Amino acid sequence: MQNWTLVIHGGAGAMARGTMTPERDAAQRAGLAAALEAGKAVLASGGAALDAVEAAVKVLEDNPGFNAGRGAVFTYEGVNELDAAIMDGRNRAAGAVTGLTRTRNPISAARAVMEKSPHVMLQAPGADRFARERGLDQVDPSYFRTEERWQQLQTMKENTKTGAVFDADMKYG
Amino acid sequence: TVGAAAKDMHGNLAAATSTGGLTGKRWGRVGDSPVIGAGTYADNRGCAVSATGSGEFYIRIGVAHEICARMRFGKEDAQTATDAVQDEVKALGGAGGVIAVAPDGTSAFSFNTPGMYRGRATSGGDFAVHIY
Repeated sequence: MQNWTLVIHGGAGAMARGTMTPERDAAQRAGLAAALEAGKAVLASGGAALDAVEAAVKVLEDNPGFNAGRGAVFTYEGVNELDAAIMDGRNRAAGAVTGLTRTRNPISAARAVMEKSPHVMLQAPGADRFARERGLDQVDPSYFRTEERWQQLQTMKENTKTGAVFDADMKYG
Repeated sequence: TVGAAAKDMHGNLAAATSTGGLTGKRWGRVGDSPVIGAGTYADNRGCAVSATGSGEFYIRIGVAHEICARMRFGKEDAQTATDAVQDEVKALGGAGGVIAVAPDGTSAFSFNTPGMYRGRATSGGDFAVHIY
């Protein structure tokens, strides 16, 4: 008997439902539905939960409408630094990466750390090198950039100058 | 941040989270998403969780592991456990949301932030996406 469940999230974007254009709302819903379909296809065919969550997250990483992979936000220095983690409930095996700038699908890098290394977390250039050595798709850092996210950084920097900072004490690390 | 939590036909759980972090982050700041037990956790004995929101609060509380421990030891269902830990995040001044799947296949969304994008699909025929 089939008995599987998949839940996904696309983050807590600044845009609540009421502030989005109908086109943006439709695009986000389509993106979420595509991710659900990808995970559902794995589970409905008897596949593993681990494969399903990776498949769903990869779809959202490739979708520039979400803050992961392509379309991720920018650091203060104007770089896309990507983080990801994955965990297998069967044996509590886990893998995480932080500060990636060249690996197209960070969630697959996290999985490679879990399955192809004795570690749990790798970070920054070393994590990209590890992913590259494991044959994961590499891209130019500009692949992750979208104009919308770039402008959000510029707006935030402008706000810090004028004092209209949306987070007065800049608790970003 | 994006994430997924699943239970498969074999009864196994898994969770995954991926993010670009916060706009304008500095000094190599890392939030909760890649911190096992904070933004991501899965344990067949407890649940599978992925979180999104003010990472610093989620790390300090250990949100994902806290939810699993409440379900494993406190025998709470997914909605009760996620709501309780989200309330703690909120009480400390944090904002965000979590998704969770329990070993019995039930699932939960809990969040206190606008724009929460989420979706659910089940073998029972559920298939829906929502935007808060």
